[in-house]
Amino acid sequence: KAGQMRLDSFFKPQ
Amino acid sequence: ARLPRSAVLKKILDSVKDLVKETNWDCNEEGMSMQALDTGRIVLVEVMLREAAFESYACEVPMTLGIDMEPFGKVLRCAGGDEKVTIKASRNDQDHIELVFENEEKERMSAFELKLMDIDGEHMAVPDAEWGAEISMPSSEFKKIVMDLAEIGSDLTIAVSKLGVTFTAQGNNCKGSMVLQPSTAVDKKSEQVAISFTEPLEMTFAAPYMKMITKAAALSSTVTLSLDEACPICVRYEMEDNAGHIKYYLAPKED
Repeated sequence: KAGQMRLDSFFKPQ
Repeated sequence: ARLPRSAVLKKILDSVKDLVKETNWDCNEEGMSMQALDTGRIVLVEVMLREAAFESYACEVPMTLGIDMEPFGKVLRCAGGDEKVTIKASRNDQDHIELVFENEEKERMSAFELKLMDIDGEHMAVPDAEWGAEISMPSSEFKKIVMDLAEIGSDLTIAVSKLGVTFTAQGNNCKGSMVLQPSTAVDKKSEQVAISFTEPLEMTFAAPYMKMITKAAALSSTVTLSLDEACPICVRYEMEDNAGHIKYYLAPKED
C-alpha cells in the first residue's frame, strides 16, 4: 500500500 | 473591508475548516490572504480575497489577523447569506475585530466582536512549478467523481494520457475508474473539460484529503488540477470577477 508523503519533502518554510 | 454577501466568507470557511483550526490572515492594500498547513502537513491551503472582491476596502497599514475558525464560524452563522458583511480591524486595538452584518431589505443590522489570537504562523515557500499536466473541468463534476470514488477506496489515482484523464479508486471489494476526455461540443467554458500534458503521468493521492478539497466547489464553477511527476497536486479554484482564489497543494502517496 502506498505511503503518504508530507509537504515538507517539497516545500521549505519561508 | 465590506463584502456584498456574507456567503463568500461562509464558503471560504467551509472550504478550510476541516483542514485548519486557526490561521493568520494577512491584510494589505491588495486584499486579504491566508496560507496554512493542516496538522498532518499533507495539505497546504492558500486563500486570496483581492480588493476586487469587496464593495469597499481600505487597509492603511498591513495587519495580521489571527483567527480561530470555530468562533469565527459561530459568528458567521448569524449572518444571512445575502447580508453585507463589514470587517473592521483597528490598528490601535489589535485584540479583536468587529463584524457587522446588514440586511438592507429588513433594515436589520447585527454586530459581533471576535477575539484575535496570537498564532505562530508558519509560511511555506511554494516554488513556481512547470506542470507536466493541467486539467480544467467543472468543479461540480470533479466533486462528484471524488466523492463517489472515495466510497470505493482510500487511494485515488489520477492518470493523464492520450486517453484523457482517468480517476481510479481501489478498495478491498471493488475497484472503479472514471475517464474524462476533453470536451469538444460544449459551448459554455465553465462546462468544458480541457486537458494538456507533456508526458503521460500517474499519481496517487489520499481520497479523504481530496474530498476535503472539493468543498471549495461552492466558490467557483470550474477547477484546475495541476500535476507533475512525484510532486504535490495543485487544485485551484478561481472566483469570478477577479475576486480571488483558493488553492490547495496535496502531497502524493508514494509506492
